[in-house]
Formats: sequence, C-alpha cells, structure tokens
Amino acid sequence: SVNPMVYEAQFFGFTPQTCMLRVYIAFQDYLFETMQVVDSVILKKLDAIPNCKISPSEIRKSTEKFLLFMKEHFEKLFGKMEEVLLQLVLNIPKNVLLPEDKVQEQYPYSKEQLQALQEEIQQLQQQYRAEAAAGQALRAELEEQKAVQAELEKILQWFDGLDNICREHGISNFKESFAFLTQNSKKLQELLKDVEVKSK
Amino acid sequence: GDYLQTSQGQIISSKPNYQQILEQQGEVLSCMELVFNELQQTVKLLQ
Amino acid sequence: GRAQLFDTVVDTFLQKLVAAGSYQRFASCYRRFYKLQPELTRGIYEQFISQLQASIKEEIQEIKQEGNLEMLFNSLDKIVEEAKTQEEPAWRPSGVPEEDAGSALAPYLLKHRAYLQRILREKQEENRQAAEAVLAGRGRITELQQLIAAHQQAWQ
Repeated sequence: SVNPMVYEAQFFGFTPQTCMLRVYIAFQDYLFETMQVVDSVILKKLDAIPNCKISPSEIRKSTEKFLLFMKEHFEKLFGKMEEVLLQLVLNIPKNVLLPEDKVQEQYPYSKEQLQALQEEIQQLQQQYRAEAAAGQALRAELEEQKAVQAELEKILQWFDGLDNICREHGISNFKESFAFLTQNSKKLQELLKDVEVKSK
Repeated sequence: GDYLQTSQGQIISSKPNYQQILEQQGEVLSCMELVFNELQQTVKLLQ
Repeated sequence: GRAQLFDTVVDTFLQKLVAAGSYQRFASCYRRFYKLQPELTRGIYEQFISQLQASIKEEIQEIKQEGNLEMLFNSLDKIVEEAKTQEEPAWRPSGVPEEDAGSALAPYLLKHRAYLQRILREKQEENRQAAEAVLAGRGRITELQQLIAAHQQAWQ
C-alpha cells in the first residue's frame, strides 16, 4: 500500500520520500548537535563555578531529558509536516499529465497496434524497393528499345534506299519492268525463229 | 518474378524478346539476299 | 503556490518545535543549573533556539537550491493549472517500458509511414510514366517489324 510516487520522481528527479528523509535526518542531526553544544557549554560553565555541587552526569541527564522531550515533539511535528508536503507540495495530482508524456494521450498505442504499424512500415519499405527495381527494369527496357529501334530503322532505311536506286535508274516497278523485259525477249526469240524459218 | 507484385508488373513480365526480333531481321536480310541473287540471275538470262 | 506553501509549512514546523521546546521546559529540565545561573540558562537557551532555527533554515535553503525546487514548484503549479479542466485521471507509466515506449515511438513511426506512402506513390507514378513509354516503344518496334516484313514480301 505504499505509494512509491514514481511519477513525482520523474518530475522532481528524486522521490518525495527521499527528500523528506533527507530533511528529517538533517533536522534531527541539527537538533542532536545543538543539544550537544548546549550540554558542553553548560559543563564548561560549571567548571568555571567554584564549589559547584552539580555533577556533569546530572547535566547529562538533564540534556537527555530535554532532548527526549524535543525528539518526541520533533517526531510528531515532522510527521504532520511530511504529510502536508507529500500531499500538497511534492505530489502530482491524478488528473495531471507531465508535458513529456503528452504523447501518451495523443498516441495511445498498444503493443499490438505498434507492432501492426511496424509491420505496415516494413511492407511499405518492401513495396518501395520492388517499385524501385521495377523502375530500373522499365528504364533498362527503354534503353534496349532504343537500340532495337535504331537497328530496325536502319533496315527500313536500307529498303528505302533500294527503292531510291530503282527510281534513279528509271525502274519504278520491278514487276512490270521484268514482265516487259520477259515479253520482249520472248518476242525477240519468236522473231529469230521467224527469220531462221524464212531464210531456210 | 518479384515484378508481378509491383504496379507495372504485368508490363514488365510481358517484355518481348528483343534479341529474337533482331535475329529475325537477320533472316529478312538473308531472304533478301536470295531474292537479289535470283533477280541477278534472271537479268543475266534476259540479257 | 507550492513554493510558498513549502516555506510556510517548514516555518510552521519550526515555530511549533520552538514553542514546544519553551524556555520553561528547558529550565525545568536543567532545574539545578537554572537555579544556580538563571541568566546564563536564559542565554544558553536563546542561543540554542537561534542556532537550531538558523541550521534548519540553512538546510532548507540548501535543499531548495540543490534540487532547484523553486523552479520545479513554479513549473508544477503551471502544469497543474493547465490541467484543471481535465477531470479524468491522466495517463501514468505502466512500469513496463516496452508498453510505454510504444506511444513515444508512435509519432515517429507515423511520420515514417506517411513518408514511405508518399515516396511509394511518387515511385509508382514514375513507373507508370516509364511503362507508358515502354508500351509506346514496343508499339513502334512492332510497326517497324511490320513495315520491314511488308517490304520483304513486296520484293519476294
């Protein structure tokens, strides 16, 4: 049932109980030290008084009596002080969220939700890598296409060149020209036959 | 195989064989060589 | 504010302690010495009280300075004031760092996710354009092949 006051420790840098303990020990030490001084001062004064019938042990007993009395009251009063300080001064009310923890209310992510988010991120990274590789593949194909197109256009140009040569030499239509030549050579052959027959 | 999962996966997977295309043009040129040989012979014959 | 309350509580403690350890009580404890030297007894008592008060006050100052308590108390007062409309209990650490760190990481992960989504979209758009060019290129190559084939057939 002891409240460790960890949230307060997060804010202050120390637990309130540690602080109160420090104060308690320091106050108690001062009380004892001061009483010790009182005791030694009285004993010194006694030494200076001639024929003094008061013994040092008597003084010691008186000091102890007074110290005991003071300690009792000290404990009671300190207890009350501690209670007030722990409840009202060195505490963070339940409804208060420290500024550094605002993110906990803005992003209340459970472990599972966070895992899902991390998995989603991993997936996106994989997708991006795949798209990047796909982009490279597409660009590589574009380069390949340039080379292939260049070759095909060269062949087409060659065909156009053939057509130009034919045109330059007056052959607009090879088929027709060959048909014409074949016909003519057939005619020539027939003429030759005719001439041979007539000369015989 | 990984490309199929990408946005343009189908296009990448259907890449034609450009090497084959160029090799086919080689065949075209061989064919043309034959055609011209024939033409040459025919012209010689006609001459 | 907390700073003032702290000082008040400590002062009250000190006053009550001094009141409890009154001169009458002191004298009654050192009765024989008091009878012998009443003035001296009074003097010693005054010094005792003065010394005790001074030591305690000095210690409190030291604690306040070491812990920077004044600044912390004022800061806490401000934070409490800002949260006064908040009725529900606020979040507290669960004690399991794994669980609590999640929410601290979340904003960075969300930012990273948004960034990845954006660059993925951009890359996909880039690829879409490249794919369009590739398709156009394939079409052109097919066209060239057909033209060449037509020429070849014509010659044949």
